[in-house]
Amino acid sequence: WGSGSGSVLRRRLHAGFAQRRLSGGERRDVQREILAVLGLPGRPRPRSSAASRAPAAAAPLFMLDLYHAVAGEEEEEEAVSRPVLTGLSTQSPPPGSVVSRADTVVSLVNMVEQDRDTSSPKPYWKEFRFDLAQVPAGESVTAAEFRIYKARGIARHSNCTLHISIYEIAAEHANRESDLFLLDTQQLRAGTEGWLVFDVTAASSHWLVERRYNLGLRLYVETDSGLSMEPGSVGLLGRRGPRSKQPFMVTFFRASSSPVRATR
Amino acid sequence: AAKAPRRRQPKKSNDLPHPNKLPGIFDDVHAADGRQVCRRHELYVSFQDLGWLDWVIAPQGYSAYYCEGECAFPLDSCMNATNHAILQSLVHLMKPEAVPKACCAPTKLSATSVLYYDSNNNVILKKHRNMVVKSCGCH
Repeated sequence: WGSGSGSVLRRRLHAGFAQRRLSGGERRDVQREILAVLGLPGRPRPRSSAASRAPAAAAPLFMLDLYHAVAGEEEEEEAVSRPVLTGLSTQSPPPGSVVSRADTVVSLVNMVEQDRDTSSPKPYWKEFRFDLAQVPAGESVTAAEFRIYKARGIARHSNCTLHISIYEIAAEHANRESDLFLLDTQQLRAGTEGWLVFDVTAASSHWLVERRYNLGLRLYVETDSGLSMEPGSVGLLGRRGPRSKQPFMVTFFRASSSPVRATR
Repeated sequence: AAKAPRRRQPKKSNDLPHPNKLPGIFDDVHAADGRQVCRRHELYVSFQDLGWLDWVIAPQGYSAYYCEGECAFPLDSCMNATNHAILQSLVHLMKPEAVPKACCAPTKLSATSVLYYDSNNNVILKKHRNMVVKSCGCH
């Protein structure tokens, strides 16, 4: 069954077993059927191929770790809710049960970034907009995380405590400030370095209900005394940071019901 | 080509693992009259051969396996037979033209996961249930 050097579906070929060569149309049908089984409407065409793009960016690195954890678990057939990701050096793993029960995990990298920095009036913030067009139909969100890397930042701040808050931009207005919805907040030493993980699951209920496909997240940084700090100055990296430390979102989905295959 | 089935040493303890579950160790099990009994065979689905490695990050393919073999009387314990299949094979003995033998089919399937880029360069990890045959039996 197949063409080229091997066959698409390889079985142990006994002596004398005739292998039928597929026509072009049959090969396309085989591919379409396997894509349908994989739940894909068609063959994805990423802008540049996976092979040429070594998984250097943060999201693929994180997802590759997740894949190895889940694939290892499938082989062991002990899908117990234990912390699945052990030894994940670069980033803190999501809770084990979220991973092993998820049917789909989507890492969203496509975003637009906007800053209100020291050239504008306070409070300063950093905004990230994600295109959620790829939310899988027929699946519901079980968890969503926003991951951003914090480098050391400016030395003179290193002793103070920072309060970092993430809001969803619920609604925007032409003549006044947007409506914001607090999602998560963290308190940490200014000198802290590493990945910060914010729980943005609460925002997901708006995605599915209103089918809005552009999620806006706004990040604020304040000191203990309420002084607004520019996120970049305390070491929070955006899209201009190194590829392996660029922010991204990870969303975990569970199939609402067993997917019904479209009749053909 | 299919990977050479891994020859595993049976466990030291006396409870031998179910032959149907271990690839290759009982590959050449034959019924008394030489026909091959119902069991699991190697079948590898190659994403590489499909030319999909420009969007599939991992794996390069996966072992799906399939079930094949006779479900002929007497249905040995290794054939994972349901009670009904045992009765059906008895009736088949008496009326072969009226009632067929039980059929050899998967009794346990497991999931496989695929990590891939979508057309917007997002990275997606999708678990696909019931894609890998773990064991076969007569139904």
